Amino acid sequence: MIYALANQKGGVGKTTTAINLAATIAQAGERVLLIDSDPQANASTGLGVRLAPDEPGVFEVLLGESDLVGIVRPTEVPGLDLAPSSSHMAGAEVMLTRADKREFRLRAAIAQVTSSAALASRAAGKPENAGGPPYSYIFIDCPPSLGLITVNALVAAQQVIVPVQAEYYALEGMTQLLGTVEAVKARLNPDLTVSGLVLTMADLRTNLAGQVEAEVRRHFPELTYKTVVPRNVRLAEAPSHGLPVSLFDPTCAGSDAYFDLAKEVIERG
Amino acid sequence: MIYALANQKGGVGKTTTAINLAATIAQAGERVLLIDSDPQANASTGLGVRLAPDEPGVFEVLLGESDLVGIVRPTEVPGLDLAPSSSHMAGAEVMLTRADKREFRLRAAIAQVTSSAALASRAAGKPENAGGPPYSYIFIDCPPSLGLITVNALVAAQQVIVPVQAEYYALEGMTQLLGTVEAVKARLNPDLTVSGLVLTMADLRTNLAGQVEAEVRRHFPELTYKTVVPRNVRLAEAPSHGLPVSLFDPTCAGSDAYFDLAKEVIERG
Ligand SMILES: Nc1ncnc2c1ncn2[C@@H]1O[C@H](COP(=O)(O)OP(=O)(O)OP(=O)(O)O)[C@@H](O)[C@H]1O
Ligand SMILES: Nc1ncnc2c1ncn2[C@@H]1O[C@H](COP(=O)(O)OP(=O)(O)OP(=O)(O)O)[C@@H](O)[C@H]1O
Ligand SMILES: [Mg+2]
Ligand SMILES: [Mg+2]
Repeated sequence: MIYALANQKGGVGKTTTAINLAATIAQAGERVLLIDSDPQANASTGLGVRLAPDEPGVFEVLLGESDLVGIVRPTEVPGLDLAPSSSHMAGAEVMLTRADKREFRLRAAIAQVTSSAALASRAAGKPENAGGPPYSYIFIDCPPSLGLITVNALVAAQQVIVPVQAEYYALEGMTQLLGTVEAVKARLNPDLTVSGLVLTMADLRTNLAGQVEAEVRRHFPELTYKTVVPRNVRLAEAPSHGLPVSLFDPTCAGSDAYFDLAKEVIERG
Repeated sequence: MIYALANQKGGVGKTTTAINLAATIAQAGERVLLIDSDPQANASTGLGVRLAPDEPGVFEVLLGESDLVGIVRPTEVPGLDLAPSSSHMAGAEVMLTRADKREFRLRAAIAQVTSSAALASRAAGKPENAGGPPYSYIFIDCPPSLGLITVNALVAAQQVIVPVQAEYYALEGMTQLLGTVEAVKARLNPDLTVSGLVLTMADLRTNLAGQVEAEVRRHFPELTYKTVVPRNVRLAEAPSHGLPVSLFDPTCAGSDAYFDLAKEVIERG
């Protein structure tokens, strides 16, 4: 199953959710790939990976200069591989506008990965994966925009997970975002569905977080996950150590929340 | 003086700083214009302004379909005018790539405003403004990206104010951002300088905020403003009332911080 983590509102927890969901599901025994399609490369540095200026990353894959199979690498988390973002991806949006089949570049690249015998045999190191695809879960971290990079992720994905910060502005952008998902579903990717909305950085000591949560659940009762990720400084500290929170501080509230969220995501299927 | 509020990292306080700095300086008696160039239109809704789908906003100005003078309007704050973002600006980036003089569209639009007799005479209602330009300060809120909309703001501006969230990822993106400012300065706008970096959302009870602050001041000792904006829930609550924090809760820590920051920005000139 391929999930995009998308929301054009900035700083709502897309990267934090992508890293910690991917890591928790990998630690549960699944084979997982995390694709960092954000020019900021936060999902890459948050897992301790920084590309040298001449090393190919997701940008080169989108432009057809490199293949995804070639840039995938293991991380500190057993079972979790990463396709890192290159350091000079900032120009990707403008260069992609001129590319052929510009919305389908990431989808085509992922198809190479899922049918790669080389990656499958590496995955097959685990007996339960023998003969199957290399990954049972793929997560794509998106930049804070609804431009061509995010559209590529929405075309490549089967489901979208939307982190929603428990604050006023994050609620504002939902209509624009769900409108874009519908437009992509209608024109480019009929299989695309919204897996769910996950409330993040909720400081439940404040009225604001409670009000936003009630509002989100009122508008999207079915779609909103039960799990609410609390504001927890360990989640903000973990990336500076290049680790998901489940390795950095396994007993903190952030780890518990992402463990619960992973269970819900797997159950929704 | 024209300032852009820029940082491609999402959720670092660009909009909050743009609104509260503009409002505080307007309340000090200056004539101020806030331009919302972010498709999310957070600076607009944060001041209680929502455009109807067919109403022209900054998007139409960038595409040459409407002029800036025509979309500017007063706000709840005496002395502060707003140029709102239109609701369907999400397509702006892609459409701008094909426009003529695409990086200079906002700069040309602002030139019309600063030389507009109609706006100047409205401003002249205040005797101290008679005969001068309509605004002594213009702030441009940018989206979380380094694409064409932000480049337009960097070409239109004389100075850049960079909000830096007191967290790990926000520190990561500084090199990319300052590199983009240098590139715009070299190729498109030789007058552009960095006014300063302002630390935002600093929860000084955590080690992380202290570490990031020390790191930012070590790398950029001169550029970093003395004022640090603390994490303060009143700043997150104010936009849902369509008010800057100085009108929503004038005695809170958030108001104090933006008052101090406004003094520093005016002093740096
Ligand atoms: N639950 C949480 N509690 C505390 N801090 C958090 C939490 N989730 C994320 N953070 C921190 O908040 C900041 C924003 O989160 P993150 O970078 O994951 O958001 P994003 O949506 O990926 O941002 P962008 O839009 O820039 O891609 C980061 O510094 C991160 O470490
Ligand atoms: N000092 C602060 N204390 C508490 N909350 C804050 C503070 N500054 C901003 N916020 C809140 O944090 C969130 C992010 O801030 P804001 O939207 O201003 O950032 P931004 O950089 O403009 O985001 P984007 O990248 O999406 O444009 C908002 O919900 C805002 O209300
Ligand atoms: Mg991110
Ligand atoms: Mg903003």
